[in-house]
Amino acid sequence: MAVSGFEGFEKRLELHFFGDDPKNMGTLGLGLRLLDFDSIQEVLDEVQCTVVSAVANHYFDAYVLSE
Amino acid sequence: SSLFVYPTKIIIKTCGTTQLLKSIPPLLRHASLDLGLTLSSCRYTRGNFIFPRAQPFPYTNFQNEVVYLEESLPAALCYRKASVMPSKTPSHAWHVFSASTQNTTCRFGDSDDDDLYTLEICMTELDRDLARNFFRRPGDDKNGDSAGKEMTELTGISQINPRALICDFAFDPCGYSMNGIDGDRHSTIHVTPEDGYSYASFECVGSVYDDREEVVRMLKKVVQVFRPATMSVSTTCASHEAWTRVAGALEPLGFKCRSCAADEFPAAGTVVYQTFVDRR
Repeated sequence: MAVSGFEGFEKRLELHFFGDDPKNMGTLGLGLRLLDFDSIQEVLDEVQCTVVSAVANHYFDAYVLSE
Repeated sequence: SSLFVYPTKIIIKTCGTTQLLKSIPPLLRHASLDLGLTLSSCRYTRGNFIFPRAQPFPYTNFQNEVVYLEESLPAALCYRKASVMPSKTPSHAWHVFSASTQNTTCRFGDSDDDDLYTLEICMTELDRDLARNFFRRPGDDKNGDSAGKEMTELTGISQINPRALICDFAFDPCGYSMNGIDGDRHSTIHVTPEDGYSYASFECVGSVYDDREEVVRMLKKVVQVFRPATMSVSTTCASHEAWTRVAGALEPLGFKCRSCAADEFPAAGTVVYQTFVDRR
């Protein structure tokens, strides 16, 4: 097995969703941003990542992850 | 690695040997059960791994990844396409899988977004002196956040998009990740600075209506921060206009375009994959 270093090249996944009913987007149109942190952490556990830093604005939430 | 959560879109971009595709089942479940939201399209992209044999299944080869994706996605996403976009160098290829409920190349079925494009840049063989900026200083009594902030300023990354609010982190003993937020547009940088397999990525969202000079200025700054020997640039856009800006920006910086491949994908639009080498 070749000596391995840390793999820099990323895998990137982009998923788009829609709601049949505008209600699904929540009162402020937050949609997926309404997912609670436990749900996000459950997803990241599957990926084998954890959140080390986070920031948000009116439009979206951004998390820096550590493998 | 990074995660972006928009109201109707989620982007996860992870390095190392992470099991990214295992995120799909819990994401679909929570979106549906918690929020009543349904998946309309999916796009998976990656370059060539430097250490492919270190990857776990299914990332051992793209066919396995495609089978895994096909089995994870609902049948409603019936328009699907997988392609490995070539370049002139065997070590560089761009792997794309896209699936949608609509057989359209306008971005994610939303023609309002047709002017937007996503730029995914992968840089290898970073300039050694510049890569050294992404090592923690022993005994710097900083944490990941404060060391990350220091790297962001020291390297000039804060100047790539001066408007962006930056969330950054420096790993120990080396490595760096940042997310930028500028209105409804994200950007992100991940750096693996170790000599022999140094790598940096830059991703951002732009619009074909943006000032042309803005793209040139931004790419020039990215090149100044990392000075890579090789760069690959993937542009995903409904219109055919975005990718020409990239070549126009990089060639005056001393980079020669070695290859250019284009292909159409459901919901993603046109993906143009270009590779560049430093002429020096």
